[in-house]
Amino acid sequence: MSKILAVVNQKGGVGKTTTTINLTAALALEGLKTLLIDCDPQANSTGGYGFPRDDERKSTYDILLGEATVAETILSTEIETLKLIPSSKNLIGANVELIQNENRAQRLKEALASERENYDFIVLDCPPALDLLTLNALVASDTLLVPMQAEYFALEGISELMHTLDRVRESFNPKLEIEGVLLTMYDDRTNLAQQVTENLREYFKDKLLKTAIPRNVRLAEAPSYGKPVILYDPRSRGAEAYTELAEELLQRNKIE
Amino acid sequence: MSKILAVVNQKGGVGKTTTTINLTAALALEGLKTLLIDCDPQANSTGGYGFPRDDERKSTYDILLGEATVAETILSTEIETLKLIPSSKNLIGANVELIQNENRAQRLKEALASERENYDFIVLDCPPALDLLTLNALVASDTLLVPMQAEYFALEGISELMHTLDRVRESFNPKLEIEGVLLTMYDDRTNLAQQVTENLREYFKDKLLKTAIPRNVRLAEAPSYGKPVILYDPRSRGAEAYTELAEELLQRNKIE
Ligand SMILES: Nc1ncnc2c1ncn2[C@@H]1O[C@H](COP(=O)(O)OP(=O)(O)OP(=O)(O)O)[C@@H](O)[C@H]1O
Ligand SMILES: Nc1ncnc2c1ncn2[C@@H]1O[C@H](COP(=O)(O)OP(=O)(O)OP(=O)(O)O)[C@@H](O)[C@H]1O
Ligand SMILES: [Mg+2]
Ligand SMILES: [Mg+2]
Repeated sequence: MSKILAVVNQKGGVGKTTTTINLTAALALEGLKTLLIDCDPQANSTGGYGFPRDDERKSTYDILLGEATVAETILSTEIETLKLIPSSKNLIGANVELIQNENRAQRLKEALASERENYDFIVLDCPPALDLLTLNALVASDTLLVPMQAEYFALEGISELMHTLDRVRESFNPKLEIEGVLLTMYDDRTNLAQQVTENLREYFKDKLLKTAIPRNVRLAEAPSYGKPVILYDPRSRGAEAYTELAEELLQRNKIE
Repeated sequence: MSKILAVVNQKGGVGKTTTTINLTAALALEGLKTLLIDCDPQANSTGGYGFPRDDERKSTYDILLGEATVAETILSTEIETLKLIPSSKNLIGANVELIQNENRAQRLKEALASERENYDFIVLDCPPALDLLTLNALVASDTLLVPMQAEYFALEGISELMHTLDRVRESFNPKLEIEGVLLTMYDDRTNLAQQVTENLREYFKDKLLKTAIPRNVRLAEAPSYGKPVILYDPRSRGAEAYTELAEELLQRNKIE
């Protein structure tokens, strides 16, 4: 059993990277073999696990361009069962360099085909855009996790995201499903959050995950130490929330 | 005197749109003739001023593709001295459609050349990417305003942004300067914010603006009413902070 999960939302700053880093850590610490692939040229998932910026190191860019295999790019982390494929700023160029390529949307899917059985979970961190990088992640994935802030601009972006999913299902990946919508930086005391959450519940129904991630400064501090929050401050509300998220996803997938 | 100002940061969710909406309102209410141009396919600045999504309406997309003039796309707002050029989701396509075009980076600059004298300030809201849309905005602008959260991932993105500025100055726009770096969603009580702010002050020196925008839920609520915060809740801390920002920018530009 191996699951590929893309963490996607074209709205910026909703917690895609924070979710990718902390969900992969929680899954790996439960003993699951986990691979994080950083598909964002900002390389924040790479930096958040303590890997310095290095544009000479083989990265997701080289995989998409066919100049390296998955095995050649994999890095070990301080968690035994967690591996990571770094991103680099070269990835910005991939959007243009792959334009002429017939199967430009399926590069990542093809590269992962032989590797996926080595992992229980492969998690893809995406950039804040519905571009060729996010498209590659969606085509390669079984499901997608959509972090969302309970704020107005988040609602504006939903229809565009759903429209993109439909196009990906029609042309490339008919089985692509929503794993769940995750409320992030959630403060249930404000009217705004309550109203938006109500709208999200009506729209997504049981796809709106029970776990909501509260705003917790320890989540924002952890990346400056190059660690997921569960290793930086295991008793923090952020660490508890992402552990709860991992458990909810495992239950939904009937694992353990 | 006419100033074109791009609001830019490839890091997502830092307050680019919130700054564009509320700065343009504050400038216009001071009596300055102001034009907001939404260069982000998410069209949040457009929605934040109450304009519904409408992909048939002429937009920034049509200007970049040469299918409409600035005059044909301008919309009036409830503020007499504020006009707006809407975005649309078609703008996602511009990145690819303009690839073959020789002067693809200068489309916006050329379109604005004849219009700029009609305005005191033209403010451009950019997407969370260093793509062709942001490039068009940088090439067309005199200066750029960089909203930034005092958090770790914000620091990671600075070198890439500065690198892009150097390239734009070399090839297209030698006079492009930083207008200022604006701290947003700022909470000076956390250690993280204090440390990051210290780093930003060392790096940007007097370009770090004195005004910092506090986290204020009224700023997040206002767009759902289609109004800038200064019209939604004029006595809020958010409204005060953006008025203060407008005044600081006017002082720095020796206006009024
Ligand atoms: N639950 C949380 N509590 C406090 N801070 C958070 C939380 N989640 C994310 N953050 C902080 O908010 C900012 C945005 O989060 P993050 O960078 O993970 O979002 P993103 O969607 O990956 O952004 P981008 O669109 O740029 O890729 C970061 O500085 C992060 O540390
Ligand atoms: N000072 C503030 N206080 C409270 N909420 C804020 C503040 N500034 C912005 N927000 C909220 O934070 C979220 C992100 O802000 P915004 O959308 O303006 O950022 P952005 O940089 O334009 O994002 P993107 O990268 O997606 O274009 C929005 O929901 C907005 O309403
Ligand atoms: Mg990210
Ligand atoms: Mg925006």
